[in-house]
Amino acid sequence: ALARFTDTFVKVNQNFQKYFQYLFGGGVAEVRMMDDANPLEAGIELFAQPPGKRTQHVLLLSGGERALASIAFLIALFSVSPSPFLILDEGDAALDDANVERFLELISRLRKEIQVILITHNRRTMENASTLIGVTMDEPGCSKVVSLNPGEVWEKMKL
Amino acid sequence: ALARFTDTFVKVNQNFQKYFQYLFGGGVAEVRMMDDANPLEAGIELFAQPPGKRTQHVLLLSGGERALASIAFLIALFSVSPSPFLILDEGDAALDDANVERFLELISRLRKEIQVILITHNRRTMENASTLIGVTMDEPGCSKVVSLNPGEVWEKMKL
Amino acid sequence: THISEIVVNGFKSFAMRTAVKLHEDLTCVVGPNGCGKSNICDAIQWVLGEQSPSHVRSQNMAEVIFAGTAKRKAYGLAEVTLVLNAPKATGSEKEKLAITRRVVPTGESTYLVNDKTVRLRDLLDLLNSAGLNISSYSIIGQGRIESVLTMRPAEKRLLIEESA
Amino acid sequence: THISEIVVNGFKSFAMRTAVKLHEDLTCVVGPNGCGKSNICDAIQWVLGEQSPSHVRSQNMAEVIFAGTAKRKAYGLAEVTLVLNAPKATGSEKEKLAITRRVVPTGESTYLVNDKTVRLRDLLDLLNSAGLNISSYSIIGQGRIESVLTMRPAEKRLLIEESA
Ligand SMILES: Nc1ncnc2c1ncn2[C@@H]1O[C@H](COP(=O)(O)OP(=O)(O)OP(=O)(O)O)[C@@H](O)[C@H]1O
Ligand SMILES: Nc1ncnc2c1ncn2[C@@H]1O[C@H](COP(=O)(O)OP(=O)(O)OP(=O)(O)O)[C@@H](O)[C@H]1O
Ligand SMILES: [Mg+2]
Ligand SMILES: [Mg+2]
Repeated sequence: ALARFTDTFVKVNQNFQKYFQYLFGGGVAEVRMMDDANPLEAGIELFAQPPGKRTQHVLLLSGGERALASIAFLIALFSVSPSPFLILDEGDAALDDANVERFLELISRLRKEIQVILITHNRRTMENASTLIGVTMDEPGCSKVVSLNPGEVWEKMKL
Repeated sequence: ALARFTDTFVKVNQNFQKYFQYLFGGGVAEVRMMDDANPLEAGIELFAQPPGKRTQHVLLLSGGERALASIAFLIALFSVSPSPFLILDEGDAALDDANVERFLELISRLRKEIQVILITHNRRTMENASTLIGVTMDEPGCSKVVSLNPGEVWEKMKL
Repeated sequence: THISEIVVNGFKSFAMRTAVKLHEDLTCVVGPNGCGKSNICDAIQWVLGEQSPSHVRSQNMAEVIFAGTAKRKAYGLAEVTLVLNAPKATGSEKEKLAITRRVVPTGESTYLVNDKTVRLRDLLDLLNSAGLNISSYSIIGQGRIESVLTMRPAEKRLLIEESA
Repeated sequence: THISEIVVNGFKSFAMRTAVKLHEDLTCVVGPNGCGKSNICDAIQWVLGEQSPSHVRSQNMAEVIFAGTAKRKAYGLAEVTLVLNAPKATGSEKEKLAITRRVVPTGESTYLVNDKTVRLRDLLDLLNSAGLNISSYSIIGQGRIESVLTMRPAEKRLLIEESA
């Protein structure tokens, strides 16, 4: 059991670093054991160093940096133990335009391996979809669904 | 003390209703005492009915609806006891385009009475500013500030 | 393996039977605030056997049933069906796997696989054996993107153990 | 009354003395993720006497001091000055009120009004008497827009009492 955990731990750590560098354009990310002497029980924590900044606990990052670091950690977990799909509900809300582009590059790699479903208000994200689902409430309180072409989004959806 | 509290309570309730209707284009909002028999101690809760929907506790609203309801309640508190300024850090993040417009209409009324400072990634919000402050980190880890004209935002800020 | 469609009927704001067809690589769900996008996310989490009401933004399980609007009465049943394209255990053809969950106002749920009633435990076994390892981080709700960062160290460790 | 400018020096990511001029009606602060926008918000909250480190996203008060980067060493002092245009108690002319707060690595803060050292209590009295009733909801941090909704009923009551 310990050997399996350690093996997975090392892989998640490597992938966290890989996806963090991809999203931040550099820097270092690390999964740390809180107590090296006790690998069977110890909790883990995440540390990150955006390019040119100092290393700190991920909770001290800015709002947008935290969202990106979470995405890197999530995808690292996926790469070790793939689930058939990933659903993100407005995961891109805190990101600026440049980071949305990097996020979408990562998603375009991920979608080749698993099914991805993104709920979003961001136009750039919508433009990447293979299928675009519009949800409306023509009758207040009752949801309906329409299938959309990317071009139709603005007229039909009153977004 | 009770008379003053009740008076303030009634005013906040009226204004919460007013600003909620403004932001949602209709509907009903209400501040309720949790125990009418004990007005000196009772806690309060917020209920809302977006147009055409049923009345429910504000926490059952959607993400964007909750942000709008919070803004309505905040401005209601301000209207009763004005503070010299209001600072909102990405208060518009969860809003769709139509609700951003309504939010900005409310802000354009508020700014006539108090100073408003908005941190935002939303282009429509930026376009409304009298002064636009750009924050950059040319040297990683060190923040600098530049004063911008709305037109300059996109080149200078790499947003 | 992927979700080919999800059919919701009487679940939260979906008063009318609605089928949402999904693409096997990237599907985006868009719409104004409050129109029902996150309710679709809740529906997928719920049909896969979610037992905690707070994970589907409710105070109890009966609250996922359509509760009525100014014009319509509340319903007495909510039903969600998830249609999965899973590779057959025996070979390369795809088979359709339809998972259904229903709930009544008492809060009691029933589960069905391809229209046959099963226990929750059977459903979870089936999902696991069909390689549908749906981990706790497959569905990230609105505002919860940072939840993996704010977990306590022991909980983060569980995430790694889960993926081992 | 309004804030005419805020001057930060050695506070969080502001290693260099930086003056941010604000407009009396609407100022927008923009910039890429992680560049220091929310740090400006923290600086205003802090200079007005904030005593709880978690309200300025820190574990202790010394943590607001510039902690260094790959190229620069950490500083030994953080200082923020808020320049307010307040109507004079005696009439219609405006007077400038400069509020300054400094902190050293021990976590000890000093407060100054127009360059004269004062106690925190004096500062808070002054703000109140100058009609600068800065309520708990004047500054809404990132991701905290819904905080007024998630408060317990007794806390919401306090908000109303505060504005009475
Ligand atoms: N004491 C400190 N010394 C140096 N840098 C610090 C200090 N405290 C915080 N920082 C840095 O400031 C940066 C965060 O700034 P801030 O939260 O203001 O970003 P932001 O512009 O609001 O970004 P976002 O758009 O993502 O919300 C972080 O990268 C953090 O490392
Ligand atoms: N049991 C129920 N019956 C009827 N309506 C419900 C029920 N539960 C939730 N709702 C309604 O569904 C709506 C919320 O939908 P949802 O959270 O999916 O919106 P959304 O599209 O995600 O919006 P946003 O963009 O603001 O996040 C609310 O207005 C809520 O009142
Ligand atoms: Mg939502
Ligand atoms: Mg920020």
